[in-house]
Amino acid sequence: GQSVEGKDEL
Amino acid sequence: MNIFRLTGDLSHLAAIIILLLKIWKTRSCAGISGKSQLLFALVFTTRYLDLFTSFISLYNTSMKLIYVACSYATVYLIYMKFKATYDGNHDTFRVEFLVVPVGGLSFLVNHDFSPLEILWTFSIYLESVAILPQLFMISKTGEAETITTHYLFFLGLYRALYLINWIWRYYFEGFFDLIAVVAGVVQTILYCDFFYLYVTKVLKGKKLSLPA
Repeated sequence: GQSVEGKDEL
Repeated sequence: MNIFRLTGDLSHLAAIIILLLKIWKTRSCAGISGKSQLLFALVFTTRYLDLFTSFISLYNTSMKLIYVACSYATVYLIYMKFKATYDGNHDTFRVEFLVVPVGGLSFLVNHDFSPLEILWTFSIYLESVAILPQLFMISKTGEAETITTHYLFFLGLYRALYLINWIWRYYFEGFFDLIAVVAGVVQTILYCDFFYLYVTKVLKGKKLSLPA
């Protein structure tokens, strides 16, 4: 899964 | 950023603004589930804690701040300013039946067992079911104001557009987030019955009322 830093979606 | 993601965000924003304006202009929150709005405020609060830890873009930061601010403003209008118009007698969904299982699930199924990630997961799961108190309220009273149905339409459309965005991102960016996708599918399915009524009734100029 993606990291917290990578959360570009809303 | 693709067109589905952008229109999804704008649809979400439209929903939030429609609801705020409806309450503000009519000076009333009749027919609106305060419980759903409390859950959405909790969703935004737990999801956007990364505002403190990472910067993605000006767009990302501003939208997050707008969503959070609007959701708190909505809760304030319902439970404080226009409390007298709040229809608590019909807003009887037991939110603990959502929050407790969702909380447990976010501890069990997540990408990483860290506080921020668990809270993000919690917000994703909770968002998928947060509209249930509102839908429950409509099924109880058997009707909804037309402006409320526009709110629900844009709120449902937003996650449906995100689903297309995720298909797009999977093919063109190799991006895939199982947690978000499964929760997004559940969320969109919950709106299907409403979408049907919206298209067959509201768009034809009729009020949304359910058969007794």
